[in-house]
Amino acid sequence: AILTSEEQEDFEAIRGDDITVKSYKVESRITSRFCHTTVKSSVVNSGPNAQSIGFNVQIPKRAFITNFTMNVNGIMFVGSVKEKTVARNLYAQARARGKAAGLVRANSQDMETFKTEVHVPPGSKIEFELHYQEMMQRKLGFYEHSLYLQPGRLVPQFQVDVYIYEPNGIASVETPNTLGEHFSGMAKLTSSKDKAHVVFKPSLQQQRKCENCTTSAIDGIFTVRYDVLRDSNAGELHVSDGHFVHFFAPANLSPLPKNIVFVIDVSGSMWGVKMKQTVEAMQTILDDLTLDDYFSIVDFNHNVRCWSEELVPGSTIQVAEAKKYIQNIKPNGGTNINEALMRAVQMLVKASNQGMIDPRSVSMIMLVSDGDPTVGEIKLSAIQKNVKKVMREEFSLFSLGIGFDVDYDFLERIAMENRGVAQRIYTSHDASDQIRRFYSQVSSPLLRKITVQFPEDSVSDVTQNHFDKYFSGSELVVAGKVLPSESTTLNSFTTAFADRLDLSLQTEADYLELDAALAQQQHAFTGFARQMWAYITVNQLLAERSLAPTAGKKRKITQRILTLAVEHQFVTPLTALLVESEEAKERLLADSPRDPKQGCCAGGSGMVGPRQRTPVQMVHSIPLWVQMTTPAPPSHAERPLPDHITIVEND
Amino acid sequence: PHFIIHLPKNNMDVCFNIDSEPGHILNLVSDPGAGVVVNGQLVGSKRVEEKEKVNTYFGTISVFYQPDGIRVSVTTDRIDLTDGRNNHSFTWGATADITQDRVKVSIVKDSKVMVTVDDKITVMVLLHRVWKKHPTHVDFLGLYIPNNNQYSSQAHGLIGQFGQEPEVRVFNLHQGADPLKKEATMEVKGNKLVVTRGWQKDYRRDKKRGSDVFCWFIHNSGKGFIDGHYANYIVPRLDSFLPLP
Repeated sequence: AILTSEEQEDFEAIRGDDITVKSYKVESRITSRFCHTTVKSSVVNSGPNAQSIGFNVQIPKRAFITNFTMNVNGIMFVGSVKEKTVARNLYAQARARGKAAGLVRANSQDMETFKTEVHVPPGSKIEFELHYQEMMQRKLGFYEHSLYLQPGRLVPQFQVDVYIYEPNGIASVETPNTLGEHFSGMAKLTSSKDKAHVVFKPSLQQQRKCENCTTSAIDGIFTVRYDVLRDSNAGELHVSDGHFVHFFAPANLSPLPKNIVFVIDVSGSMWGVKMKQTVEAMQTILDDLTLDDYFSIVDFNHNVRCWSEELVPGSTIQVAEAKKYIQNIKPNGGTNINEALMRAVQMLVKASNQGMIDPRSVSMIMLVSDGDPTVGEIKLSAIQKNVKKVMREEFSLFSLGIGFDVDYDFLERIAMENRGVAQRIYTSHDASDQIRRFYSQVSSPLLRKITVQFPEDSVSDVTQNHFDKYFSGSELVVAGKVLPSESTTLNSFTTAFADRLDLSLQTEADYLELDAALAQQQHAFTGFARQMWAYITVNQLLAERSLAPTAGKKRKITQRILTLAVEHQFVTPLTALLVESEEAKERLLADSPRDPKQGCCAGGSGMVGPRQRTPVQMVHSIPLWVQMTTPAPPSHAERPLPDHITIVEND
Repeated sequence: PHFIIHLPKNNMDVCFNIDSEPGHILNLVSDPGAGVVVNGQLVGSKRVEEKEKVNTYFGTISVFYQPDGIRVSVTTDRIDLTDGRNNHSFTWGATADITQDRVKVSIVKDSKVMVTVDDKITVMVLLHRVWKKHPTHVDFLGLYIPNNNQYSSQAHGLIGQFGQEPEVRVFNLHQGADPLKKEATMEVKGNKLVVTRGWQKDYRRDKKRGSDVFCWFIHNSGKGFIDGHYANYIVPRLDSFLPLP
């Protein structure tokens, strides 16, 4: 980082006895909802002794790290993604030499921490550079790009740039002040029809917590929120670099009526804040119901009770009764998830058999639980089988897992297997908001049975193109490869059902137009379509893998994930990032070890929960003067592994 | 707007203009027997000078199918489908086929909408987009209704009344005031009218230039050719049927 004379003065002023950060720069390039973020930091060991210098970056859980480089006193370490088994071997070798160390992530709501430390002599200069990519997911009508900024120190050159390029135009863009009052109005936004640029560049003085403070006030999430213009309800088709991405987010359609059974865990572990916040959330959720909706409540501990044995319309009287019932629940006892879910399904089946359910309506079960089953059927695989067996094609299951005592992976699996999604609810002061937000995302189904198709021989390797539901404010995304053709345009055909309505929509895109436009853009992320296709495909394969019924199928999926992740340089749960010096004499490794609670998400569903990723581990094997430190104590979800353990690795 | 009525039995086209006021809703087809009503709301051209005449065009065409309670409202901006409880809105930006109960709507991107009711009555609405900064012109809609629509015997309206084709006789062909336009006498519905030979445009095949349709032009807003006065066809709402006589 070359500092201006003014910045150099600042640098000298803050130069202390330990470590000085010369510059900290974050740049995100979002093109057609796909984002490439680069975090660069230039640090000097300005103390008299050798010491550890850390580089911690919080990245969204749904992002894939694509590269990490490090320049230590002129020696460059460059990253490349490798198959995980290779990484594991190197890790083992490094461990044998006593030089193993880890990079860990802290479990926060949506972020995980990429963390490394190098032990360097005095005067050392280190430059870190981390790259990651993610797809923007539309929720409640917006795409939200979050950057967790925590430079740790005052920085002479601190800058965040977010460049957005949306070929069809930007409908709105804003930078809500999520960093706190201290930085109110400091983010500068410039936007035109299809581009936006947000700059956040606080001076050294502005970074100070108070006028004479030596600590930085920058510690929080920097947010950019935007939405795109949509000419029609048929969706947008973007073709670039031999790949296509189809975005489907129709608006101005009336919501479908819902038949909903709330299944609420009221076991002893829910006692206290969890129950209080669930009740709070339910008060608002029930108010959202209309006369067109039907609902009931099943609450369970070791026993299962129904507020009403049958679905009732969401009238003011029924809603008031239901609210009163929930208010009076006193949590105690065990957890009988199996029985509760069976009862909920029976209720929907009965209503359906009695002709109470409008065939165009959406029937859903919303399970809220905070713990594993302890009563009745406790084998998770058996519960999964039982639920799948009784669920009908037109029903779906949504799961909310409160806290970390619940097997979230299980909740996610049963939701995914039954046309729903899962969401982890973090037990914090805003748990009721989290529940409400999740409900808002799924409470307005607009379309059912959505299929996006393309003319024969025009495309290949298409990602998921059948979707059970489309919810208001979300987006369905289908990507694929474009096959060579004499035609100059690609067409897509979307069919769907709405309330009393059958839809068939058509859209088209020119093969070359977008690439020509991208070539004119200085800050666009060219190649977005190729990476986005791979991102969605890998995520879908990870989801398929978690549901694979046989070891053989799982192996095949694993191989496909590995091939794609290596080709597109994604650090996935199955790959690792090898960081080598230019002559490959010195080597570091960033790894994502197996997480028993690994779950995943379908890339294109438009409604996905955060992908739970594992700690990134990093070891070095050679350089004596680069010493990786021991990672921070693991969080609750990342307990240290016992010394003697039986492992079945890589399937 | 100008109307061209094709009379297949008489093998001729008859045309007339109706210049009403912007905002007025004209009833085009009112068929209580079939439960279908087609109305058009007028929009005016931009006024350059106070004294200048404001031309009117159709800015909204509405098709209401009473038995299913479905209304399709086509404007120059979007196409709305409402059934009393739900409202689904589509733009001109994409080709789409929508079916709700017995009503089918086919949108051809930036071009036209076909509304078919109960497989018996079809209406085609053509979108005419003009240069946004044009000093006087505005976007407008054209309406095309095929002759083979299966109306009930109760069908009426500016266009619907010609579902039952009247007897027409044209005679006394002679040179008119304009040497390029011949005049004649038309006998229709017991009236004798002075008509002028002219032509109007059909834009279905070529939306830019259109194709000429030669027709006998009826003066005074179709007076004598249509039943009653054109003002009798002004209705209060987009889903209003014509009141029974």
